[in-house]
Amino acid sequence: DPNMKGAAANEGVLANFFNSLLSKKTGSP
Amino acid sequence: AGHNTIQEKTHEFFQICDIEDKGFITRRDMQRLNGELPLSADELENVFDTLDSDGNGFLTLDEFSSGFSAFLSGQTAS
Repeated sequence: DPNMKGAAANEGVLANFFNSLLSKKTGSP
Repeated sequence: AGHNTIQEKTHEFFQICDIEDKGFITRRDMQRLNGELPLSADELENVFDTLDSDGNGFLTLDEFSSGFSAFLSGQTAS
């Protein structure tokens, strides 16, 4: 399934994105 | 209580991306985050494509929240 493969490949970049948002909110103002 | 917090966070993050408070996020909004987040334009494009599951070019809160849930379940699984 090419969709599943794409999702797996993008999992890292998605995690990166949300982690950045998380640290943006918890980081210095 | 935990569920509520996740919803709040989702909404908070959505609003960071939805700069003009349109109720949806476009590819262009995503590109603007380039200066705010330590991600390249390519990576942001990738994030947008991943979250825009129906591929219509508009990222709704619903799609955004599914992506965030997927991220959270990935975090807890590892």
